[in-house]
Amino acid sequence: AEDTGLRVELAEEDDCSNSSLALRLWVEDPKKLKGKHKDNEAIEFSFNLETDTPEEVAYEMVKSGFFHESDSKAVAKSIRDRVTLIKKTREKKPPGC
Amino acid sequence: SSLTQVVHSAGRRFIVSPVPESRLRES
Repeated sequence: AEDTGLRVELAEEDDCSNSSLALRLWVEDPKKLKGKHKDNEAIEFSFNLETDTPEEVAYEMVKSGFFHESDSKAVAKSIRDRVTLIKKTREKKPPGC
Repeated sequence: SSLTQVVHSAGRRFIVSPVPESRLRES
């Protein structure tokens, strides 16, 4: 996937027991972002695989002042890429991991 | 810890903390 300059990873081990994940996002390459953002700060948040969308979380991060509006697409894409990977990993593992 | 800040937006909680030094070196 194209590099957005942002890194999203699991903040806690995925126990596959429910649809809620703890994710952590931070800026890995500030040069790739257009607007102002907080460097060296990780943002931890919960993401529900069934009810949340990356765009909605990105919008709330912009509203909270973590990122500029011009970077919301990159934030949403980074979250989407990670969530897609987690879903694929879950599909490969036995039910309940 | 004093370095962690909690922000609420539209019912979602964001916990802001410094990126671990080890992760910064990776990038």
